[in-house]
Amino acid sequence: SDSLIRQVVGGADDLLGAEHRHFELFKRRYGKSYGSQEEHEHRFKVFRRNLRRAQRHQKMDPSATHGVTQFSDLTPSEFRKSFLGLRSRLRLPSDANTAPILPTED
Amino acid sequence: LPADFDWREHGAVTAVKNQGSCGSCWSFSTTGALEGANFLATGKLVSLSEQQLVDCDHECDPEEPGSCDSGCSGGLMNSAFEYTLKAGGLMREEDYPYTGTDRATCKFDKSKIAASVSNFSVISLDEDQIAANLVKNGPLAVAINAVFMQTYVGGVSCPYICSKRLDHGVLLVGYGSSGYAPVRMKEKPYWIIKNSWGENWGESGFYKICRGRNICGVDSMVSTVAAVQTS
Repeated sequence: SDSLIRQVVGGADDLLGAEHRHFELFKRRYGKSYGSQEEHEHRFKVFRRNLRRAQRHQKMDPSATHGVTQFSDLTPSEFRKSFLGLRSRLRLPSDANTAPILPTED
Repeated sequence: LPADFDWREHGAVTAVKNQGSCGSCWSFSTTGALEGANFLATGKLVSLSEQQLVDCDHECDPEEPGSCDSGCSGGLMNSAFEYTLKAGGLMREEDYPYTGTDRATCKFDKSKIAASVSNFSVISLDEDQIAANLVKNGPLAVAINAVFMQTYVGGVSCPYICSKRLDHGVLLVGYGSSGYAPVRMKEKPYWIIKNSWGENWGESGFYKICRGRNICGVDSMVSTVAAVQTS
């Protein structure tokens, strides 16, 4: 039966090539550049991991569209550290009230 | 309550802003809520200064000294409202422009206050109450878990599983009744959220997340602010 199945698409090399093209498009669209070849290779690895992460998010969140964004060359921890910033452990200050219950009928 | 509501259509929401590489999301959520409240109080939509909060707001946790609003290292909308209440108000964006760094000294000029807080409240987890407060008091400062937002491109986000650990401050500006969820094969109501990552991110800078199950913690920390009425 193996002889009946003939692989007609490329394997890992094609995927890597596609990911390289994705990365070039990403750099051009978001104006990204990296200071050294090592940094460039590092960012490409992170980008590849984020492509797979976007695929996982797409499966877990099918009603939205997930893909490449301006943050696709950042690790999740770099993303959290630089682009979020909520200190949720802070408690309510003394002047915070509790909102009154509003009518929600008619 | 109306089935659909969007403060952008009523002129209460300024253009999408960009916090850049700085953990100052909390300051954008705070200014967005006060911009909306000030619009309701005065009829004028004025873009307010996040940089004033980044530079000058060091409001601390009443019970945990040292845990304070800290510019690009993070903060919380409720303590930013407390700071704004104590400071007297926030300046205009153009008078105190955003730089996205927190190494500058505070340049707050009391004579240039553009909007002031009269009071602020925390809203319960109940989504009808959140919607009612949104419609009545203007856009709301909310916290959310941003894990799916790093890869979000568009549509109504309705993940099967999402952490409720809050790590990002954003602005709730409206809600819709009919974002289609193919796999759930039914219309899903959703919240409309203004983010602070620029207009190139998401749906022109906005994020839609489905309502109903406190997804990604979006209902967990919701605050409303009222602005001082100017004569």
